[in-house]
Amino acid sequence: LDPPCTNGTNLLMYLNTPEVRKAIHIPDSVGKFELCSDEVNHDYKREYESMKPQYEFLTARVRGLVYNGDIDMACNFLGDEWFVESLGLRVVEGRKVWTEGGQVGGYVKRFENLDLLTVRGAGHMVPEDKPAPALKMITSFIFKKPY
Amino acid sequence: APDSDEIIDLPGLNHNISFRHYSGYLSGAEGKHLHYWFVESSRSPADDPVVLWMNGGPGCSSMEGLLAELGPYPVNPDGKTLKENIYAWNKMANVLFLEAPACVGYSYDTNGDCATGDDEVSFSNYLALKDFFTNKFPEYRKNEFFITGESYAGVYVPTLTVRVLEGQQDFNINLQGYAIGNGLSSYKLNDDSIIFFGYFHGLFGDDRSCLLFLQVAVASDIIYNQGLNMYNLYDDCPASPSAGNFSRVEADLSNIFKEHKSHPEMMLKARKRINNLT
Repeated sequence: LDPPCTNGTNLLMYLNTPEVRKAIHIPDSVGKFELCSDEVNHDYKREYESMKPQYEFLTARVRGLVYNGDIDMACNFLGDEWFVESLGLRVVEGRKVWTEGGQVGGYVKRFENLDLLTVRGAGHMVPEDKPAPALKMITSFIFKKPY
Repeated sequence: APDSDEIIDLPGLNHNISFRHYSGYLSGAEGKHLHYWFVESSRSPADDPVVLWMNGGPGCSSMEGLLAELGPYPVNPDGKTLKENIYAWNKMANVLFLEAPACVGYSYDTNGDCATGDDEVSFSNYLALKDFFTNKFPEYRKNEFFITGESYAGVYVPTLTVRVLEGQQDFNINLQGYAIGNGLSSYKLNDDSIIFFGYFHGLFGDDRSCLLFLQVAVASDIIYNQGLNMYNLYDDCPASPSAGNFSRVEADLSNIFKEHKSHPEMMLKARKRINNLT
């Protein structure tokens, strides 16, 4: 009864192949692989309504990147933009275009210890939808290079 | 690195790879055994950073990250062979994919106890990290370390990062930062903003008040239940042959409008719909 637009059949087939299970050292006692667990999701205790306290703690200590594929509707870019803006961090660099391969990769705004970035034309799974821009983005963040 | 965890011969891998890879289990909280898959950097593993990647749900496997998103060998549609990803993140980093919490993917609980929550998950993931850097791959403990993820990892990543920072005196990891893609940062802001997102993408108009209960239900129905690809508005919506009892869409839908009266109905509609594409 899976709703449309997602198809993980290839992953299920691959990971449930006995030869693959053996190659990646999965014990026989462990059940078959499923992409998402209904049991875990159903019984899961969501203890936080917002991550604001965590970000307030983190942005004083380590660098962060919040990025969004801009055509995702599960966790849309506007919500995360509102969230980051609500932290009230000092702006280090105003919103501007970033590029990859001579094309607009998206937009980036940099706050103190937190970069907010969109990936143009990517959905929820950014590295899958826009692999080249995604790699450039994460490389730039990790190695402190310009986006 | 643990020899017993090294992947020697991966089925379906028909091209040469220039890195080593490992798969096995990390110990989380008592009885929690978290499956990991670690791909070393194809550049300079000793010098490159270590990046932890987690997918969300809650309840979805990080094998999607490895085998469909940013890993070096995504699975082909045939479900048997692997292809090369020239944009894999292990071009510049050692990437650790962690299946969490227990009961997700190949992770398991010794007693079959799958019930958990945000705090327990971040604690268990923290213990798994300690196991990784202490027992499995101590040679990487000096490397720069980043915590990353997607979707409900918008909760997993910050809560784990806080734990790592708070535990630095007890167990020092060379943590440098964190990155979150399309993360769930705030239920309220995510719900409020999708109405504007839908409006600005022309999915519905402003002829009625969006503040009314029914109109929010109508808007959410248009966004999530009428055959649009919720993960990528402009992408195709491929038919999905039954891929399991519980889908990624259901997991992600469980995060949206969860306090709204129409939430159970929205979930029910999603479950009932079978290849009813538009």
